[in-house]
Amino acid sequence: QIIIKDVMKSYYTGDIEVRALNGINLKIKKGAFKMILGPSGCGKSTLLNVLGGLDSPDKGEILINFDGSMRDITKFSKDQLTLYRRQKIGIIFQFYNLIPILTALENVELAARFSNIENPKKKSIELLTEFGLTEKLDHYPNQLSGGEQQRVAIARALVKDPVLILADEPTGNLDTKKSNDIYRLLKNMAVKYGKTVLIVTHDEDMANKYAEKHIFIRDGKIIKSEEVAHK
Amino acid sequence: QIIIKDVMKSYYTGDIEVRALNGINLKIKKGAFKMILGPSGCGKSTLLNVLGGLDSPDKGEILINFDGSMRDITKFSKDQLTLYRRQKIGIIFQFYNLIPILTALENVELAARFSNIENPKKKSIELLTEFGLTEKLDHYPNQLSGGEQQRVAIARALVKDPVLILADEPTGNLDTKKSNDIYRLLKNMAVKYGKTVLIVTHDEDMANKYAEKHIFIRDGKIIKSEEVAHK
Ligand SMILES: Nc1ncnc2c1ncn2[C@@H]1O[C@H](COP(=O)(O)OP(=O)(O)OP(=O)(O)O)[C@@H](O)[C@H]1O
Ligand SMILES: Nc1ncnc2c1ncn2[C@@H]1O[C@H](COP(=O)(O)OP(=O)(O)OP(=O)(O)O)[C@@H](O)[C@H]1O
Ligand SMILES: [Mg+2]
Ligand SMILES: [Mg+2]
Repeated sequence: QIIIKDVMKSYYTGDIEVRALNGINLKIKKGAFKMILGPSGCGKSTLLNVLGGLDSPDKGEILINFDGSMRDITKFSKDQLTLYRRQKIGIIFQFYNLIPILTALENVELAARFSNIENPKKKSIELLTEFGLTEKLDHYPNQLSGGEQQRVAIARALVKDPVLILADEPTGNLDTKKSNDIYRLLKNMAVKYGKTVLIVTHDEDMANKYAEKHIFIRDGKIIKSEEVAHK
Repeated sequence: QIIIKDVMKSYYTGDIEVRALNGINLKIKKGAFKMILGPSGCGKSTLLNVLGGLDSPDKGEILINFDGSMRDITKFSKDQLTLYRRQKIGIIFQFYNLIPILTALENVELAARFSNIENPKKKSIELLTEFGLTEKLDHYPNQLSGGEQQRVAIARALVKDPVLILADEPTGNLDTKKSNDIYRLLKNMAVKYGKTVLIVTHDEDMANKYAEKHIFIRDGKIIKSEEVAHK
């Protein structure tokens, strides 16, 4: 379960303040499968970054229950955050963030080893094979197509069997068939394995196909569904 | 007009050959507006790279008429290719390739200045404003959201008023409204200004909305439309 309370986050360029998150309040059940939608620049990636412990908000609390009790990750020490990121959550970044000097397999294996799962190498190969990348295990990121890099990023997020999956536009560079495979897989993670899955997407059709009652963001705030229907 | 004849291109990882382009034959009329579709890894970005003079094929010819006569760009010298890239074509890359140490405005202005158009700074500001980025002119790429970076990349490709526009998934990180704005703009470039526009996209709905008779690629080859209908 996730409770986000009054979260604010600003960026500063020179002395101009950009309120990327301007009072986010949200409750998400365990095992939920939710789509996050909103116009470009409205704060979706920033929200995922603070949920993933990659960035801290200026104000507010983020309570997450990932080991039996609700913990406020905004109060974590650097070490606690590192453990949280490595073991509890899988993040698929908008721009993948693959390590350029590691092969596709090494990128996934590194995440697997950091998370203490059993058989990290075997699991990494299995996932990459499931995503059609058997022939690309030894390719470096710059030797892969856009959609191949995206699939490596997805494998890296999922191999550690995380309790919370944060996906920032996970199929932007994949064709329709592979996109559907990924959404079905992610939905299965929630429905069958009880993982909490949050997906940022611009694809309203995919969002409507796999989920209902999406989370809408505009100008750093959650907007109510009634307001959305009229825009 | 563009004539692509028997173009082949392979990549080598170790001693394994990947035939990214395996015999491409294609004729494209001047002022055409064509979508290029195909599964992840089938060769779309590679095709755009050789059309854009960023990479040379191993075999075949690419004849382009951009200054009155058909020229085979595979025979160009390094200098000729540089001039071709800077002045004649606008490329929107799958991963943008913005220069990290230049601001949004400087990124667009640099391309404008290299292309010899009049009023490069004014035109750059105009385009970025049209894309909703007035407040972000002085932001660096890492201070922009994914969709904002994408819009800067689009502005940079278009500001030089190119005769050929090559767009590799130009709206992957944009919401539906902005995506439609971009497609409408690109279509206008062809219909109203006679520019040749080739768009790689995974979004079949957008493709069908704005064009007909798409170009389909699979395993580095063009496939006939009748074959596509049955898959
Ligand atoms: N530098 C490279 N070295 C080795 N193989 C490469 C290299 N670049 C691309 N490839 C391979 O060439 C093939 C075509 O790549 P390309 O990037 O053109 O695909 P694409 O159609 O654009 O895919 P996507 O839709 O995923 O972006 C892929 O199988 C890819 O793995
Ligand atoms: N490092 C930064 N410095 C300054 N402003 C920033 C920085 N990072 C993001 N922003 C701004 O914060 C706002 C929210 O950015 P965010 O990346 O969360 O948007 P987004 O909803 O993910 O957009 P997209 O759909 O385009 O990816 C944007 O207006 C952006 O320009
Ligand atoms: Mg984003
Ligand atoms: Mg590509």
